[in-house]
Amino acid sequence: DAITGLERKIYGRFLHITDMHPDAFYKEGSSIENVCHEGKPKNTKDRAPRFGYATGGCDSPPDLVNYTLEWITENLRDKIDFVIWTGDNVRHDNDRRIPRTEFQILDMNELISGKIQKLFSNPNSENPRDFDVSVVPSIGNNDVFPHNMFALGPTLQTREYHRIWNNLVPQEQQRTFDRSASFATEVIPGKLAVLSINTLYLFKANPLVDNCNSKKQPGYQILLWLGAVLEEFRQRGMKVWLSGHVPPIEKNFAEGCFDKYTLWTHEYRDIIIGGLYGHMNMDHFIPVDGEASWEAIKQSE
Amino acid sequence: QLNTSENQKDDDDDLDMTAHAMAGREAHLMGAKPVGKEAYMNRVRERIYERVHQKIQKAKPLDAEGDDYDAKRKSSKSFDEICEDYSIVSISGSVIPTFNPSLRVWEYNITDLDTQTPTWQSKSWDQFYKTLENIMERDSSDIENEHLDDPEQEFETQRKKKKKRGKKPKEDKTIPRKKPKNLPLGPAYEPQLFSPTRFVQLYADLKRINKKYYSLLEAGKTPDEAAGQAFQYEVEYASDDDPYPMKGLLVKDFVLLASKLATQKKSWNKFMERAFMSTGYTD
Repeated sequence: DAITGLERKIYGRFLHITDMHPDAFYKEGSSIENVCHEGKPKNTKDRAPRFGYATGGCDSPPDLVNYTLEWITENLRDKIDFVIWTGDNVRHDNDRRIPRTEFQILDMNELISGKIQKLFSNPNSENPRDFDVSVVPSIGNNDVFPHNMFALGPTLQTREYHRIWNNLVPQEQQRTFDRSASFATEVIPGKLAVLSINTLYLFKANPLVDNCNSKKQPGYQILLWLGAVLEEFRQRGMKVWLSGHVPPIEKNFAEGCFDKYTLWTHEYRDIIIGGLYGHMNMDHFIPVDGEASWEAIKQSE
Repeated sequence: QLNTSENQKDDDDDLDMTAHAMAGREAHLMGAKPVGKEAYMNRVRERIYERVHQKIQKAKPLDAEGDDYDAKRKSSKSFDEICEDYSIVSISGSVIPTFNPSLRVWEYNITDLDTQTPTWQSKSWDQFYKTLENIMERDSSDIENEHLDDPEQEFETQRKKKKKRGKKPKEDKTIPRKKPKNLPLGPAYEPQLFSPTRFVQLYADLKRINKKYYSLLEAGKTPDEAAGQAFQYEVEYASDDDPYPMKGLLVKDFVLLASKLATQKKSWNKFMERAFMSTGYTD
């Protein structure tokens, strides 16, 4: 353990959790048609149950999130080495009667971050950075305000996330985090790391992102960061998992960003183990073709 | 002038209204019931898995030197070389009940963990990140100097660039150099320390949980007692389960699965059921 210097048992297991979307306005017994916020249900099928209703279009009741975390405490916490947590920790902006505010978004993120940190921290230590299980969070498109929009740092929002994840972002990365909202954690010191990549800088739906070709683009900057960090891990003989909220597939990434990102994953295949993402709520995988991306880049040039 | 200004205002208002409508629609879609997810998955099958299948069908057979090998028709790459072209983007199910809430536990190889000593660098992380910060800072200063937002300056920059034509263009630092040939393939491609070996997909069957919870309440349990007894995640499936058990989770295992999903209806149906966390969702 890099913090305590003590030996830690490694289990060969880790958890990926994503898109919790807790909704403080969720009301048990309200109408599912009214996004589980209010109204008398039309019938029993329209009644919002305590733990949420699958495919109904409502966000998570706080009970679903709390009981999920409790279940993790009892069943997984002491059997895993680290947690990859890929964002979207607030409700959707799906009710015009109660539009989300920046404060609500940050407050909910702070609340959830506090719960997660408490769950995985070392209860016998006074050091807030001492975790039994390392946690690597990343920012989701619903964790920012306005929805999807996130500017290259330093901004008030990157500073806020640095404050909220203060114990989770390694201290020496404070300044680069303020700029990129991305960081790397050595989950097994000197051997294995997880990169938290702020994929919003590559995301097509972020109005501040056009492409990854101009230096003034956030995507250009995040790729600079990614390249430098990957090379450093290669030099150190370490392996890495990539993680982020928006999956790097053509449908999601801005022009040029998809191909450039794919190239990095392809050319660092000596150290990258894989990439874990959320956002789409569906369990599936996409094989991305590095050689096809080289072709696309050559053609665009 | 007045008319033009009025027209301009109308145009702006129209634009504002359209923008609001679009934002509203998007917000509604983002938080609404799942729509078109089956169609999306079918597109993944047709456009991605099918392409992977086609590519590996053309792989150079192991006995490629033999007379039967039609060099024109087949790719010059072997199956392993084709797998090397790919990396895998794993997209996970969520806790939010778009479908049933889910979590994934990954398992990985730690067999040689104790025998491998970390390679400590002489340069500290502190030093590395300071250097990186400087590089990014310098790049940002370049942007300020470029004055890209000023059309006149932009024109001037372009004119100067044209003058310099013929000079080798600056290296784009956001495009990587090719992997040095002497570096071996990593844990995603060959079994070794940290190679992913298996995953277990957990899910909370909300229909069953809520049903149990309300029947426990009716039976006289307190809400806390009922919730404690009713709420649980269970194993939905593991990566080595039928009908498409994966031997491991290397890139080649995913490539083979993609090919199988492109061609085998039974496996594809199960894959779809799992993609929607066993909710039985269809478009």
